[in-house]
Amino acid sequence: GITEAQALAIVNNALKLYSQDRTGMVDFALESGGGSILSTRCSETYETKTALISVFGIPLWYHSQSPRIVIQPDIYPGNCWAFKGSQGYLVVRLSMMIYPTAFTIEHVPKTLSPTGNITSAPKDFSVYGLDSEYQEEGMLLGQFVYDQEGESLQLFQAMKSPGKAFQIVELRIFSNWGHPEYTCLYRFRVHGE
Amino acid sequence: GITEAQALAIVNNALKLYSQDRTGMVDFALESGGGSILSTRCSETYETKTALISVFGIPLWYHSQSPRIVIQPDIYPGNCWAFKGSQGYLVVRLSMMIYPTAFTIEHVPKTLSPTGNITSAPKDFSVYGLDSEYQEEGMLLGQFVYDQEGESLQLFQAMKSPGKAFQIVELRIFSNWGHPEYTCLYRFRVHGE
Amino acid sequence: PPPGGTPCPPPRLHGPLHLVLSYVNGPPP
Repeated sequence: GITEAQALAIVNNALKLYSQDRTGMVDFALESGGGSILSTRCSETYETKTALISVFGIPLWYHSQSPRIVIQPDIYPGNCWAFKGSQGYLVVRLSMMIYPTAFTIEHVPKTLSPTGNITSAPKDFSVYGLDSEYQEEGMLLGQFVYDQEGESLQLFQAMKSPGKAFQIVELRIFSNWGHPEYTCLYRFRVHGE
Repeated sequence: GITEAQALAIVNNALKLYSQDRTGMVDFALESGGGSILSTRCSETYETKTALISVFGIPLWYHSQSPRIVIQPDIYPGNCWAFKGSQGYLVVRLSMMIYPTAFTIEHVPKTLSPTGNITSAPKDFSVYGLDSEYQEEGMLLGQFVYDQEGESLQLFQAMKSPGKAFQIVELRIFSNWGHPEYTCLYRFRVHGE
Repeated sequence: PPPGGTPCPPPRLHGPLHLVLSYVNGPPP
């Protein structure tokens, strides 16, 4: 058995970690911290033309989430970047040059998905370190699988240290969990030294 | 030792408090609740001309955080108001006239800072109650030090009750934790009756 | 790599109207 004081300490430490972006680790991809989206290579935003913005009854444009949302912390349902199909690319410039050590992919929790499933979640993906934005094949930092039955936030350790620092990384998604039309990316984080 | 039910109660109470803006106390400075920034007196926003906003490749403007962000709850890295140097002023109109009893200063947690330090955090500061926006020397409500080794959120009790109510307060920062160029304010809260 | 090793050409210029943010002079404060 534990004492009340011990229980309080456990709870407070857990909340403290939770309040630190849930991981207590720097996210060098975070936009407000200095990260930015450079390119989506050949992937295309999936346009649904469903969210119509109008003023005084006059339709203005259809709103869709841009790739920037992948490096922003809001993961409420719908606040994801959707690309056509299940193969997508995202080239991210980090806030500084680092030795990447881990990556986080987050998807909306299944319990909050209006459809009851997360078939649009990414499945197989890789992360590469690039020397420049236009480099076609960077250094593979790791190949991973986001598990739709796992936690909403999943952390992936990079392969053995590449021994090289990068300020640009490329996220390549190869497959999703079954959605026939698009894949949604809620948030991608890059951790390192 | 405590029972499972007692542990659950501890956890639920901690989560409840956390969900109540982490303090369970009214913040009369909060912008959405009616607070507003009146002035920064002679302090200047530190303009880095680094966050360039463009559309279709056409540069539009440089984005920088305004002082309003100090009375908004988002404290992700970078979501702070930066002023030149280490001496800054912020005149805030509260949502209502109150007897101020305490103040909260929050800074990004050190664990999330890409630089690994929080030298841009405020250090010595004072809070004054003003009768009007243009009053130069208000009533000193307290002199405090934000501790860079302490918690990310720090609560400071006002000196003995000033016996007077205020709707305008002035936050004066005198020093920071070492950053040579600017000081960042993430969030300032005013509590009272 | 994508099946068949198809190369990924640079993105087309047209697309949805999105504001782009890029950091051109160091990290933000």
